[in-house]
Amino acid sequence: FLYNNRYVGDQVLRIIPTNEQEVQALKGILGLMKVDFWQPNSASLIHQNRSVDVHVKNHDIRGMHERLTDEKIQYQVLISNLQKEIEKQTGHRFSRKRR
Amino acid sequence: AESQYDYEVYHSLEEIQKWMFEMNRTQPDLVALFSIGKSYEGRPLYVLQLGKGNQKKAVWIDCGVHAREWIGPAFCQWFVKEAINSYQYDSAMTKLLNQLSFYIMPVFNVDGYHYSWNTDRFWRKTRSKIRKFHCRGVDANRNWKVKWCDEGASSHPCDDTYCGPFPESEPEVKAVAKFLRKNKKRIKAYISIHAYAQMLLYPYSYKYAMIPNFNCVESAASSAVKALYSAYGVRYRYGPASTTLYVSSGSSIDWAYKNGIPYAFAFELRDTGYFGFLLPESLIKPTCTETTRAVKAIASGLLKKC
Repeated sequence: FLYNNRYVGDQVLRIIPTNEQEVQALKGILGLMKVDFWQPNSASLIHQNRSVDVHVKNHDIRGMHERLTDEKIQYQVLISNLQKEIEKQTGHRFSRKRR
Repeated sequence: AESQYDYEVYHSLEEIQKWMFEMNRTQPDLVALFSIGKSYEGRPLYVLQLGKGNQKKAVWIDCGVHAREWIGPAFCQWFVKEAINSYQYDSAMTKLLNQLSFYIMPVFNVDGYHYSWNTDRFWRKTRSKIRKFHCRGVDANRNWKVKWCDEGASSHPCDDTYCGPFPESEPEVKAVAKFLRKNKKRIKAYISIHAYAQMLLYPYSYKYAMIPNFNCVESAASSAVKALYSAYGVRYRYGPASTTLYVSSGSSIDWAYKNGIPYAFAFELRDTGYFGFLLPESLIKPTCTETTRAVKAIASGLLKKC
């Protein structure tokens, strides 16, 4: 596997806080968990009604879903298994090379 | 050889460097390769000069400032290939290459790009080591000497938007700044290729004020996104970075603009998040085709009066 399969089960979530209260709640959640910000580049740049794309490690996925649901913050799963997407993106060439 | 090089897949740093040498060897009339310095880990910082001789006006294009944004280096390679293949066949490109020099830096953040191929696909920063901290890397688009480490940048070394221990602390940033300062009388446009968001941004990033030559820059951006749209109907938003995306300090477009380059742009290429940094290789061709049209529109504008 590419990258030693380190992204298996990781997800990319798109979260859209619709008011200032949700912005603060989201900053709180993301402050507790180490996530990789895709858009914007840091929590300080989160604004209401602007989408936030974050890469969440597989061991944090369940907790993240629970917290967002508890706070009633709308979100969607953009990429459900990052490792699979990476393999698709360039993996075919690596596998050919390996063969 | 160059003719077998596949421009519709992503390439490792080694493959891109081999490609640069091959272009230099096979296209002596249009291409000259040189290095402007070394990265933190000692890799050469290669730049291709593209065009018919040393023209008085020039355009700078850098790709790969952020390591994980692979579509950037793919575009720089695509643009060089397109320019060479269409020279003497496409009148617009022929005119551009006869009257302008293009300085193309396919991979700005060579250490980070290498790391994103071998260790962490989503690495963003450089790979410099900060004394006393276990975290590595500086955001190469927060390290320029313009309103350095103010809003939209972080002073914490572990953050993705870390501005660095001091302005131009990164050898890569220092080398490019030195080259641009030295050639600022000739360089009329600075273009930096990023992803993702489908936007075309211009100064300022660090404040909400309007640039003095706003009308000319706005008009250039408008014609660029129209040209882009004409390829496949993809819409790009455009405007000042501070209001169109978010406020950020220490950015390259603000530095280029403040150092006398009248047209400074940052492209945020496809997509808007469906694939994000994992834009499939099947989308390299349309993304690069539409962006080439936009860059040609900007460059053509430099040959007219505004």
